Amino acid sequence: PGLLEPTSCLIRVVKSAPTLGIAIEGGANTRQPLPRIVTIQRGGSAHNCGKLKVGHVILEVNGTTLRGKEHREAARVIAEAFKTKEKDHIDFLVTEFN
Amino acid sequence: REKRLTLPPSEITLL
Repeated sequence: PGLLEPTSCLIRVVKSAPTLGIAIEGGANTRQPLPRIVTIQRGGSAHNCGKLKVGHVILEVNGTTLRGKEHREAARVIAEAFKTKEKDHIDFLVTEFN
Repeated sequence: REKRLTLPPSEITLL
């Protein structure tokens, strides 16, 4: 489904630091239906990657859609993706437009 | 659109 978003882009964040280092707001049943990045912490993996930006809306995490997921569930999906030892990276499908 | 306005703001989570 994400591939049909004309303005979406896939960003790979390598787990290069002990934290991911992003803050997100939004989720299903809120004013911001998909999680949006509101902060990127210096020194975190996301900051080191250099491609994730404040304002990016996260559509998918490692191919899992966040559409329809409430805030805590979306946050859990991202946290699990960072925690798992199976991959040394997380693939975020993001868009700059709401 | 009116429905949107009634939706609550989201909490923020640091990950």
